[in-house]
Amino acid sequence: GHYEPETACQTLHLIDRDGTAPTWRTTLSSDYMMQYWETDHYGNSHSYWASAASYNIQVQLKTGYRQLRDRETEYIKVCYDFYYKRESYSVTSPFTYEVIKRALPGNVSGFSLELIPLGRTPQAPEASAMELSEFSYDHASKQFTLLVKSNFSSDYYGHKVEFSVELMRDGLFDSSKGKQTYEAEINAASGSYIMKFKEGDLP
Amino acid sequence: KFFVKWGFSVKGTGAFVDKGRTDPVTVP
Repeated sequence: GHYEPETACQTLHLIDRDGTAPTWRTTLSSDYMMQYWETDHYGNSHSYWASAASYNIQVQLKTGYRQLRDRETEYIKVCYDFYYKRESYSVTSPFTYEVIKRALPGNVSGFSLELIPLGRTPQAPEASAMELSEFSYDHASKQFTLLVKSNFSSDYYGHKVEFSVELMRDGLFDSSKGKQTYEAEINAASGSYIMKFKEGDLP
Repeated sequence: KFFVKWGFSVKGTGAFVDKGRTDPVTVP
């Protein structure tokens, strides 16, 4: 025999924007199909498939507080492989979630998923999110200063920005004097980032 | 004269924004 379907899936399409923590329940079902053989009164045998047993897996889904914006949607696909007795899921969302999977209490077959929003998944930033404010050289300290001003939306708070800076000697043929990356945390909508270095500091 | 070529990325996005080169400064 075989399971039909062997893997059952359902996709929840979430579009609510109220920011509450709703709970969904769904059932994934499969029949165990067996092949039966019969011999008619002429002695000819033939077979047919019929369900020998039905199985149901309960799935509960709970999401923590998050707020979808206009035209944002989430898709959460939950599956159960009845042959290997394995559950799986995938989340398509503007948010990054920590997902906690638990067995259901009692003798109920199934599982629950708790989706804890960790924050919005950062999107590729606009080029205008960082603008050069000043590039200067201080004769006394022999230091170069690169001053950059940022303009990020709150989606980026807590994320890290990485600057790539390459010092170049200006000439007929520009030559690199070294390249360095600088890392900083984005924790405000607008901010200043100052990178100071000397010639020879950059590897 | 020296200038810098610079750019930035936000970790986790995989996208690098090339901001080009600054105006040069004179180093005595």
